[in-house]
Amino acid sequence: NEETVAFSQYPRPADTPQWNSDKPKLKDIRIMGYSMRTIDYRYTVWVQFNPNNFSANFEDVHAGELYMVETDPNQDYNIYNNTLHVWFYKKIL
Amino acid sequence: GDGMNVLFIVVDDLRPVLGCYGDKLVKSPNIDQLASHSVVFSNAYAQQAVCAPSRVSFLTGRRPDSTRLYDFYSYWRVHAGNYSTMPQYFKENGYVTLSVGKVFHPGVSSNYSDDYPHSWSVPPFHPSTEKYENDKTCRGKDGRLYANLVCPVDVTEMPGGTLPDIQSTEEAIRLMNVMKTSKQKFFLAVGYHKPHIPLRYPQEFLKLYPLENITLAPDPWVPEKLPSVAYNPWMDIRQRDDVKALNVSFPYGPLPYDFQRQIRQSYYAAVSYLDTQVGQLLNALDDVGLSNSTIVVFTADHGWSLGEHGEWAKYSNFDVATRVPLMFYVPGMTTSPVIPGERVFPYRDPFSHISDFMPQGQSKKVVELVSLFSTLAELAGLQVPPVCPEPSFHVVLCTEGSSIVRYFNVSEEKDGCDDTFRCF
Repeated sequence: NEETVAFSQYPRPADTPQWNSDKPKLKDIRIMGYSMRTIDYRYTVWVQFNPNNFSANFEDVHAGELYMVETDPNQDYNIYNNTLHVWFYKKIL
Repeated sequence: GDGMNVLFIVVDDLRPVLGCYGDKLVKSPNIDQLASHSVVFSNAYAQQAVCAPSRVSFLTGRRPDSTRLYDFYSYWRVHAGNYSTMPQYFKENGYVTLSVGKVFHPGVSSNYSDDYPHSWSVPPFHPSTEKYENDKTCRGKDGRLYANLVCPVDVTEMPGGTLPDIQSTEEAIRLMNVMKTSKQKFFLAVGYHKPHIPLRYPQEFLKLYPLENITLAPDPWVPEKLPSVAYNPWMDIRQRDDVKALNVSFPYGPLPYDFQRQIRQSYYAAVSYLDTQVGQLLNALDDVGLSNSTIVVFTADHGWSLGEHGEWAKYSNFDVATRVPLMFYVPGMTTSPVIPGERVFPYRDPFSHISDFMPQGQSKKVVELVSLFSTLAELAGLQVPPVCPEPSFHVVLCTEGSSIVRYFNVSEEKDGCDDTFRCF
């Protein structure tokens, strides 16, 4: 019963909301949020993105999100920065 | 499903607010009826929660990092690679491929042609009233016309006396009759506009959702630990006349609670309006006697936030913006073949039908829209496109999403679901 995963992504022009945050033009994209979803969690990293060569730099993480479906189905409590989930990284990465 | 026709229904901005997904408030009897003969995926996700990138992704079977379309302003064949599309593949395999309404996103991202002639056998149909979509057609309390977000209308007063989705249903039914006569196998894609904003729908559908029954989202606040980069400031609805008049602060608002409930009320009403269009389309499939030889796919390009996390619209990575309905009806596979002449999809009136939804097969597997291309190829008995190499810009035909037909046998699923409400 191998676990299946869904990958989504969303671009942003800046770290804080601005008038074009919803629909940045390619040339204005500076950050890409990559999400990985399984039946148990959603894990997202917002990383630096270069629109000229379409490269994402996973060494340059601007922010992260981690939601556990069972305890937080509505994704209201981001535990990305909780030290407790270091074990979690080891498991998924 | 070898050699079967394909009816591909894609809905703009529809999150799984449907009876068959466990929503207790919505009236969606026709889509629920389709679900009762289908395998329904309860964890299906779009690759990006915005129209053009999501549609080009699932229609080419490539992820946005391969189509290199994250906005609305490039055409993948020029900008990334000359990727074959799902309809193009069916066309190359002997199908007549037809597009009605909003399948590709119009404009640059589909070469101002819905990728015709590559993808389609005949020029795609667009409803003539589509051009009025953002005009001032919403009657305000003062009797004047506005371009509002919340826009229940008297259809007889609308330009042309109709609405785009009504025209799309009429054209799709006409095409089904033509295909029936010509006895050619077809891939018919029907793209409905609602519940995309403006929430413009026949006003009678409001009766299904009295405002006193409409609640706020369960979590209508911006979460404390949400990174600011993750937040979507819902710019598009702010430009609508009724929202503009509220003078809501940027970026976090919030919208007045009463107006939040009005938006939710109209989203639900637009979903029931859409359900009647799907119901007429499927009823017509029965009428032309093709329900036993046509695969039906029902899905959406992404979801829509209805106030959760203090957000509206799509434009984020939240589940409410990326999760979509996804179901496949395959005669003889997801349901036993019906006796010729027996109706599979009799029209159900949401104003009178009492929901009696019985699940057929609910899969909880986490799946992606990028898998649609390979899945439909397998269901129709075509050779499944090969998995893409990394990178694949130079490869015309391959897919980055593997077929999910292997998950159709829900009974094998460890925690398969036979009780919709418990599952959802």
